Amino acid sequence: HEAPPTKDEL
Amino acid sequence: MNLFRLFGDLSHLASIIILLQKIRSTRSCRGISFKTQALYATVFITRYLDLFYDWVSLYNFTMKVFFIASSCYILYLMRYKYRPTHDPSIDTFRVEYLLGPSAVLALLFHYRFTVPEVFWSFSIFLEAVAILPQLFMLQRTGEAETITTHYLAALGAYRALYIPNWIYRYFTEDMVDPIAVTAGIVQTALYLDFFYVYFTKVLQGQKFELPA
Repeated sequence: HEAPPTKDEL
Repeated sequence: MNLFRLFGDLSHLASIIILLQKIRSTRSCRGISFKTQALYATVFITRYLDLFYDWVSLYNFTMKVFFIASSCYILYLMRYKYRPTHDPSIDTFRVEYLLGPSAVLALLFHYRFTVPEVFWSFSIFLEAVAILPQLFMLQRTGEAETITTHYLAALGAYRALYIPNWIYRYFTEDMVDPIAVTAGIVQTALYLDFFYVYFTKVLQGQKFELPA
């Protein structure tokens, strides 16, 4: 798996 | 942050304020699905576990705290303060059918096999379908108070606005979050029927009534 996207969304 | 995202979040905030206003002004939670509200509280708590170890921004932190706190407060209002105004006999959607598949999907699709990441995926899948008990209740009763339809419209607008936000981010930041995007499109699609009646009836000044 790739790195998870940055969790900046709510 | 782009305008779609900002207006989406503001619409989400507005939906919660409208819901609180509905409960306060009618002194009743009639027409509101307790199950949907409990699912939203579950969504926020399982998604925002990173509140304790990951700092994104003051905006992000404040919104997360607000969503967790307001969803718990709404549950308190429904369960205790206005309990007699909630009729469980029309809030009959089986939430197991939403929780189970969301858990299975989270175990199958996640970015890392860690507790917070699997919970995060779970919350994304659960949020996509958390509105179903509410829509099911609306379908059963066939009508809704106008303020309740404004709540649903603001909630639907929040989801709809996240879609252009993702398209924008794809082109400007090369950012793609396939789990959030897939679940988000499903979630928005669930509102289409509702939006149709909202635009053709409520915004024309008529009562929200479904054809018999």
